[in-house]
Amino acid sequence: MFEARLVQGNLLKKVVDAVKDLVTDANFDCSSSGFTLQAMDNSHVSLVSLSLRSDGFEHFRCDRNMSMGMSLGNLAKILKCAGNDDIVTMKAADDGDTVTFMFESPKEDRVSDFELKLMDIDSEHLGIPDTDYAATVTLPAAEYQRICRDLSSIGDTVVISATKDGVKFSSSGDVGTANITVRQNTTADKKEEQVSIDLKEPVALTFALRYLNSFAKATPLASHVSLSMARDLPVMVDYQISDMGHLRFYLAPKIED
Amino acid sequence: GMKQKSISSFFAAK
Repeated sequence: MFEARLVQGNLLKKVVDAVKDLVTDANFDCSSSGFTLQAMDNSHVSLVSLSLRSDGFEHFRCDRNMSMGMSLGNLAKILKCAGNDDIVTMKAADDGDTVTFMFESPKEDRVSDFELKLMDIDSEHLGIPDTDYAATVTLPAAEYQRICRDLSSIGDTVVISATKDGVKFSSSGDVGTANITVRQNTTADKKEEQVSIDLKEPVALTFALRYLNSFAKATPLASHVSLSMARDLPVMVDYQISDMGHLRFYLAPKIED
Repeated sequence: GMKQKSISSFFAAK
């Protein structure tokens, strides 16, 4: 059987809210090492990769590797019924066709359980190669969200270019053009405002803003987000989930025809 | 013009 108890239950809610608009149905894979999900969006332009390590759960038991297909919309509906401070426990039998979510209030005065029907989902797993990225910028997650939102009002695509001067986000459209540059700032008073840039070589890539905007729905998960880029390769947008794992998005670039 | 690549053209199926 599978059983996992997460004291910070709202973390699961944040994860599902971050991906449910991008991915409709997905398989959650459970093994003794943890709880993972890999899924492409409907147009196969981006890839979501979630990893929650077993040691990040208060209790984790998985006797047999299993894949649980869920409608993320339905899962979000169920998780919405959990209190913000509730402890969430997931349970599934090896051969069952449901997964149960149990919500316990911190004061232990309210317990509820919701059963979600599992579904058969055909999904192919993609191998994500280890990449030597040319540039990685780590910036406040709220700042990334703001950049994507602001540029979306100007154009549909963004050119992200990393040079020694900083990382520039440029967009253009009917309205005009916009450029936003973030520079390294590791001495900001508050740690949550710090920006760090790791540049091995200059790189510039073009991406569809609607996907980058969608990834920003993960903002509540982490104080910072990292964007890693290499020439002619998908960008990796990485939200670290403290003490547990990560939620990563990969977006294929637009390339000159 | 720019052409949108698909993610599976970069990451092969396992």
